[in-house]
Amino acid sequence: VQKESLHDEL
Amino acid sequence: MNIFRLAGDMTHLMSILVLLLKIYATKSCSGISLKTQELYAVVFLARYLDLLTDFFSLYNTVMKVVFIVSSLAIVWCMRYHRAVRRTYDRELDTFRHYFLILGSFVLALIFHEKFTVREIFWAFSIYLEAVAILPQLVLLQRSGNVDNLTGQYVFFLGAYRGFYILNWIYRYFTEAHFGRWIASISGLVQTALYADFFYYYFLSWKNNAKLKLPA
Repeated sequence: VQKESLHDEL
Repeated sequence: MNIFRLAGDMTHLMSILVLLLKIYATKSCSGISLKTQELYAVVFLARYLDLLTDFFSLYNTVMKVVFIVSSLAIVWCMRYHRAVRRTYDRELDTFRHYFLILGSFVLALIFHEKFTVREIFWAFSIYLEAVAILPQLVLLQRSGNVDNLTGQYVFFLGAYRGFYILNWIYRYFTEAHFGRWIASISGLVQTALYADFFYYYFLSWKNNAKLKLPA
């Protein structure tokens, strides 16, 4: 899955 | 993860611990806006829809659970806990926060990263978080003197997004395609809303006086 579409921040 | 984001998350956690301390230690929620707490519960529920589907790290998952559970526990406490609910400033906490929810949702329908349920709820939670403090700031101005724990709560809550802004600047310069414009612009607005509070908080700290916001 593309990284930028996932929100890795709280 | 970078030091700015970690500092931001710890400051955010600190604000929640201070609020929990105030409510449990003093058995009072005077000076605290229930509407702001309800808005934060909506923010976390709308933002962490991926809690059960995406796993980034133990830290990420644990913090999401802590934020959701603590915000719901505070709302429950202020609404139903026998001793605490009596101290709620119902007649001062009159901000019509439903408009903030509606406005944020409409904005999310217009500006989002992708037109999917997940992304629209994520953008909604980002916009709502930016304005969620408004009922609390209005309540502080109306209730005149602010007790120390409440002042510290709002201070840490405002400071955490400031650290996130440093985190976005850092990631912008260190990661190739890092463009978190929705979160960055919204975070700037969110932190700016605390500007006058920070000013009076600093004055009260410098003059070692009680924090008083001008009505």
